[in-house]
Amino acid sequence: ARKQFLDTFEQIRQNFNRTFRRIFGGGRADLMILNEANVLESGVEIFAQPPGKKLQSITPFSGGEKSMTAIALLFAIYQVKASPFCFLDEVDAALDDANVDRFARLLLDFKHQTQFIIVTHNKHTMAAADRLYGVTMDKPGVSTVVSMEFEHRSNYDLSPLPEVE
Amino acid sequence: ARKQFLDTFEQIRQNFNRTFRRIFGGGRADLMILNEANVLESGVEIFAQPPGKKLQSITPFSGGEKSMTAIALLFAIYQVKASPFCFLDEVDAALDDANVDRFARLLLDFKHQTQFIIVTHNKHTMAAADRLYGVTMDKPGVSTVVSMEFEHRSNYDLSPLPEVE
Amino acid sequence: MKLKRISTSGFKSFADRLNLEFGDGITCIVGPNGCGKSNSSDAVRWVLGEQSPRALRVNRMQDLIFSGTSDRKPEGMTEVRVVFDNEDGSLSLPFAEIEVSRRLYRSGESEYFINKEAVRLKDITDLFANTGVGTHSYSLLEQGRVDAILKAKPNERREIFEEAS
Amino acid sequence: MKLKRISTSGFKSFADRLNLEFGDGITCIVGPNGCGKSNSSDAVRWVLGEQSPRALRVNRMQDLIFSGTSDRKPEGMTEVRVVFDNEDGSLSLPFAEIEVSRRLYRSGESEYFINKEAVRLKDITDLFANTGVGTHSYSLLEQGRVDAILKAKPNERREIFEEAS
Ligand SMILES: Nc1ncnc2c1ncn2[C@@H]1O[C@H](COP(=O)(O)OP(=O)(O)OP(=O)(O)O)[C@@H](O)[C@H]1O
Ligand SMILES: Nc1ncnc2c1ncn2[C@@H]1O[C@H](COP(=O)(O)OP(=O)(O)OP(=O)(O)O)[C@@H](O)[C@H]1O
Ligand SMILES: [Mg+2]
Ligand SMILES: [Mg+2]
Repeated sequence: ARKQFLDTFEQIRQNFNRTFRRIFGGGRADLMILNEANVLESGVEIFAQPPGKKLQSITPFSGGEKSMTAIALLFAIYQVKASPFCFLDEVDAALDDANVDRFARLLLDFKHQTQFIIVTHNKHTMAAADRLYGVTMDKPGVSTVVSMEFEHRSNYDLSPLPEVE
Repeated sequence: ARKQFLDTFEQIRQNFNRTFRRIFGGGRADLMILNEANVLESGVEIFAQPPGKKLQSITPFSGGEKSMTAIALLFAIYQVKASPFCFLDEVDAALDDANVDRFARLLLDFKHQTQFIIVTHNKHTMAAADRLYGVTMDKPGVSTVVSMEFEHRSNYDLSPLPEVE
Repeated sequence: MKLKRISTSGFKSFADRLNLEFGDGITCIVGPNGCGKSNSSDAVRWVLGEQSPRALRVNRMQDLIFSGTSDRKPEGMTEVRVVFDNEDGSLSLPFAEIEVSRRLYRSGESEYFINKEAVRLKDITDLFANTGVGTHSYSLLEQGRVDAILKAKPNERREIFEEAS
Repeated sequence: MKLKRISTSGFKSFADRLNLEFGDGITCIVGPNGCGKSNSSDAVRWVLGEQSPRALRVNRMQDLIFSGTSDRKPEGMTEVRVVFDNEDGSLSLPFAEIEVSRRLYRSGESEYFINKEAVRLKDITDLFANTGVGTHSYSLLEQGRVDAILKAKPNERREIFEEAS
């Protein structure tokens, strides 16, 4: 069990650094097992460094940087054990437009193996969608769903997020 | 002390309903003292009803509805004891554009008695600003502030939020 | 496995039916504050076996049933049905398509079904064990909780990694 | 009273100076994720006497001092100065203008000043008592905490109301 955990941990750790570098356009991120002697009872610490900044714990990170780092870690885990589907409810809320666009482009790489159902208010996230459902309350207090046509099938205008060496 | 508390409470309660109705365009909101017998040790419960919906506790409220309700309550308290200044950091994060606009218009009524310093990513909130500071990191990891000129002094285009009878 | 569709009746603000077809790739759900987007993801969480009212943003489970508006009476029960494509056999039942459904009555009585056959709640949670699907995986990210994985205690994080291995 | 301006040196990501003039009305602070907007409001919180590192998003108080980047050395200390217009006498000192400043050195040593005169931290928090300004009033709303007042226990809410009476 210990060996299996350490193998998985190492995979996630490498995925995390790679995905972090892609979504931040540089920098690096790391995971550390706090108690090497007793791995299956240990905690896991997170360190990260946005481009140009210093490696630090995530405590002083900004709201948007925390969201991006969390997204990088979640996708690092998904790469090891993909959920067949994933519901993400407004994970882009703290992101500025440039970062929402990077998040949307990151999704393009994972959608072949995972169905994403994403609640959002942001047009950049919508640009990555294969289909769009609009929820409304024409009668107050009563929700209905409408299938929405895209004016823009700009899914094809979104380029995938490059790997950062 | 009990009398003073009850007077203040009643003021806040009325302000809360009035401000809630303005920012939601209808509905109503209420505060309840849980233990009437021992007011100074009691809890305060919040009930609210967006237009067309049912009066309920705030537990099932949406993210945006909770932000709006919190803003209404905070401003209800500010009306009783105005802070000379108020720092609001991304309080509009969960709001759709229509609601950000309502929030920005609500600010217009309070700015004569309170200095507001508001961190935001949203253009509708910026439309209410008397001055705008842009923070950037030209050198990575080093912040600087720039005073930003308005192309739009659209502060005068924002109309105040009407009272709802 | 793939998520094919969800149908609900009387669930939260979806007084009538909610029908959502999920295809491959990215499905975006959009709409104004309070219109019902997060409610639709609560439906998925609930039918997969969620037992905590707090995680479903209600005070008690009966509050999942449409509770009426100023011009519409409450419903007496709610039902959520979700259909999976099981061509790859990742769900350990010998069917190409699997429908899981859950009902709740105002009385508090619950019913559970897999492919129309009455089962216990445990049969539903067992079905999804080890598939990466479920209420404890990080594949259902609630609004406002994107950085939960960063805030988790180091030991909780290790448990998430263990689950992936 | 009115907030006139804040000046900082070596505070968090503001390696050099931060100077912000606050006028009447609404001041908006904008910029990309991680550029330093919330750091500027941490500076106000700190100079008003905040003693909890968590509330300032740091692990320990020394982390408030600019910690360097890949091409710039760390600073040895940080100072924040905030100037108030006290024409209305709401601050109980006989000056029309009051400057409060706070310094922290890498050694952990702290210094506090009111109008250039060395004081204790307590003198600063006492100065703002009953003015509606301070780290415990709801006039400094941290990012992500807009609905803190809704999540507060009913008794905590009562305390907020008591403070307003
Ligand atoms: N049992 C119920 N009956 C009727 N309405 C309900 C019920 N439960 C919740 N609601 C309503 O659903 C609304 C919240 O919906 P939801 O959380 O899905 O909004 P949302 O679209 O996610 O909005 P936001 O963008 O603000 O997050 C609330 O107004 C609430 O009153
Ligand atoms: N002592 C320090 N020295 C150098 N940089 C620091 C220090 N403390 C914090 N920072 C940096 O400040 C940045 C966060 O700034 P801040 O929280 O103000 O961002 P923000 O503009 O509010 O962004 P967002 O829009 O995402 O909320 C982090 O990248 C962090 O590394
Ligand atoms: Mg929502
Ligand atoms: Mg911030």
